[in-house]
Amino acid sequence: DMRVYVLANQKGGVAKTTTTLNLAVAFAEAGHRVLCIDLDPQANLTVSQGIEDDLPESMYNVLLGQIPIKQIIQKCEIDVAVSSIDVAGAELALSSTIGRERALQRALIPVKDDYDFVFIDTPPSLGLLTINAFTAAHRVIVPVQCEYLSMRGLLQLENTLEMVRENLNPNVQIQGIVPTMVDTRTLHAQEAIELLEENFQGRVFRSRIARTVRFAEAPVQGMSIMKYEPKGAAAKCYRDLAQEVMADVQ
Amino acid sequence: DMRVYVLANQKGGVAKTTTTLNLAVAFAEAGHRVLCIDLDPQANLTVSQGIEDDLPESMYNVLLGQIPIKQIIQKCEIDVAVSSIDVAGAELALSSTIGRERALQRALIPVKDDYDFVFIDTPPSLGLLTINAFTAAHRVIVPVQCEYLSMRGLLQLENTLEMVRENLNPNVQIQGIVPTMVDTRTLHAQEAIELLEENFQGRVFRSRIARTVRFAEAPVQGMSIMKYEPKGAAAKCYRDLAQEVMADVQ
Ligand SMILES: Nc1ncnc2c1ncn2[C@@H]1O[C@H](COP(=O)(O)OP(=O)(O)OP(=O)(O)O)[C@@H](O)[C@H]1O
Ligand SMILES: Nc1ncnc2c1ncn2[C@@H]1O[C@H](COP(=O)(O)OP(=O)(O)OP(=O)(O)O)[C@@H](O)[C@H]1O
Ligand SMILES: [Mg+2]
Ligand SMILES: [Mg+2]
Repeated sequence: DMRVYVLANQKGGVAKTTTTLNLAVAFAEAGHRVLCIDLDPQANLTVSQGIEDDLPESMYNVLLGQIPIKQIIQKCEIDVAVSSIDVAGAELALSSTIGRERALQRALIPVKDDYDFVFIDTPPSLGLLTINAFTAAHRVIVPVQCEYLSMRGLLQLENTLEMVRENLNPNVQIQGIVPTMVDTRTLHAQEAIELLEENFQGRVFRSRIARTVRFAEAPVQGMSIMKYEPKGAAAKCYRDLAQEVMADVQ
Repeated sequence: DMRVYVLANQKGGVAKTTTTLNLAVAFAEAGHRVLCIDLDPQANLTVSQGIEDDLPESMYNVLLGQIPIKQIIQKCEIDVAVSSIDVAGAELALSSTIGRERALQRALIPVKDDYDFVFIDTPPSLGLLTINAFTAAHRVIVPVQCEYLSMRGLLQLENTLEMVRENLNPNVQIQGIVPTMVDTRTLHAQEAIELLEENFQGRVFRSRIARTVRFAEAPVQGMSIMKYEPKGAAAKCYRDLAQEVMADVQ
C-alpha cells in the first residue's frame, strides 16, 4: 500500500522543502518507489531538482481535475509532480467547488500502485492546499526550526489537524517533529529542543538536522544533499531520519 | 504626511517580522510617531512585543469594517495593531466583498494624523492580505535571505506589484532590498549578494543584517533587539538601515 507523508508547518523558512526532497531521496536510495508532490506556488521543490517553474501544466491543472497527475510527473532523482505560479490561483478556484478538500486525494487514485511512498511539500500556510494534503495523507512530519517564533505555531497546526480528522480524514496523525537548522553551539537551540521534547513527548524524532551552508548550495545545482555531497554529514542527517521514519512504518 | 511601508516577501522565514519590528523601533528612537500593523495570522509581530495572540478583537475585525483600528492598537515599544488566528479567515471573508483590496487603506484613514510612519508585517504569501498592504502603501521593503531558494521569488513579487500599480495604487514602489541573516563567512552568501546587486542595481540597501542568535532570543522576552541588547552589533544593523530608509524620505 502506498503511504502518503505531508511535510507541513505554517511558519516560513523552517526547511519543509529541504526535508521533503532529502527524505524522499533517502527513501529512494533504500530501494523504494518514491513520488514527491510540490504543492507550493513558489515551486521551490520543483526548482531544487533543476526543473523550470513556468511549465504550462502543473499541480494547478491536476487539482482542478483537468489532467491526470501522471501528465506532470518529471523523472529526476525521484519522480516530481511539479508546481508553478499558477498553483497560487488554485485555492481561490477550488474554494467554490464541491469536495474542494479532496481534490488531491482524488488525483492520487490513478497512481496508488505505482509508488510505495509519496512526500508532499506544502506552502507556509494552513489554507486549502495544505488541507488537501492533510486529507490525502497517512502521516504528517513537521520540520521545526529550534527558535521561539518557529515553535509557536505548533498548537495551531494541531488544531487544524484535529478539524481535518473530524471532517475529512480520521486517520491522519503527526508522525513526528524534526528539529532542523540546529546550531548546537547556541544555548537558545538547546533550550528550544528541551521545550519541544517536554511539550511533544515521544513525538520528536531523535535525528537532528544540523545547520550547514551545504543545504543552501545543493538547490543551486538542482541536487539533493545526497547527490551534492553523498558522503557528507548533511546527507547522513537525512539518511538517519529516513531510517527512523521507515522503522515506524513496519 | 503619514508614510506607509510594507515588509513583504512570499518566501518564508527571511526576517520580515524581525525587520518590521526593529526598523519601526529604530524610527521611534529617532523621535518619530510609529505604528506597526500585524497582518500575519501567525501573529509573530504581536507576540514579539509580548502581547497574547488570542485577543477577541484584531486586524480581522478591522479589515471587515466592524471596528476602527484604534480599538485594537496596543502601546508597547511602538504602537501595534494586533493580529490573531482569526486573521487567517480574513482572506476568504474579504474575497467576495466590494473593494476587497482597499479594506486596509480605508481602515487607515482615521489615524492618518496620529502617526508619521506605519510599518506593515505580512504573511509569507502574495494573497489578498499582502495585496491590501501594497494598496495602502507608499513603499515596499523586501527582506531577502541571501540564499538561492530565497531569492527566486523576487521576480514574482515584482510582477504582483506591477499589477497593483496598474489597478489599485499607481505610486507603490520597492524602496529597497535588505540582505538579512548574512553569514559573512560563507562564499554562498557573498555570491548571493553579488547576484542581488547585479539584478537589482541601485535597489539593494548598503546595510547588511548579520546572522546572530540574539534575534531569536529577543522575541522570547517580548523585546525588539534595541531593547534586548541596546549597545550590540545587531541593534546597530537596524539603526543603520533606519538611517538609510529615512534618508530616502527627505
Ligand atoms: N539544515 C539547514 N542548514 C542550513 N540551511 C538550511 C537547512 N535546511 C534548509 N536550509 C536553507 O534554509 C532556507 C529555508 O529552507 P526551505 O526553503 O527548505 O524552508 P521552507 O520551510 O520550505 O520555506 P517556505 O516556508 O518558504 O516554504 C533555504 O535557503 C534552505 O536552503
Ligand atoms: N539576522 C538574523 N540572524 C539570526 N536569526 C534571525 C535573524 N533575523 C531573524 N532571525 C530569526 O529567524 C527566524 C525567522 O525570522 P522571521 O520570523 O522574522 O521571518 P519571517 O520572514 O517573518 O517568517 P514568516 O515567513 O514565517 O513570516 C526567527 O526565528 C528569527 O528570530
Ligand atoms: Mg518550502
Ligand atoms: Mg513573519
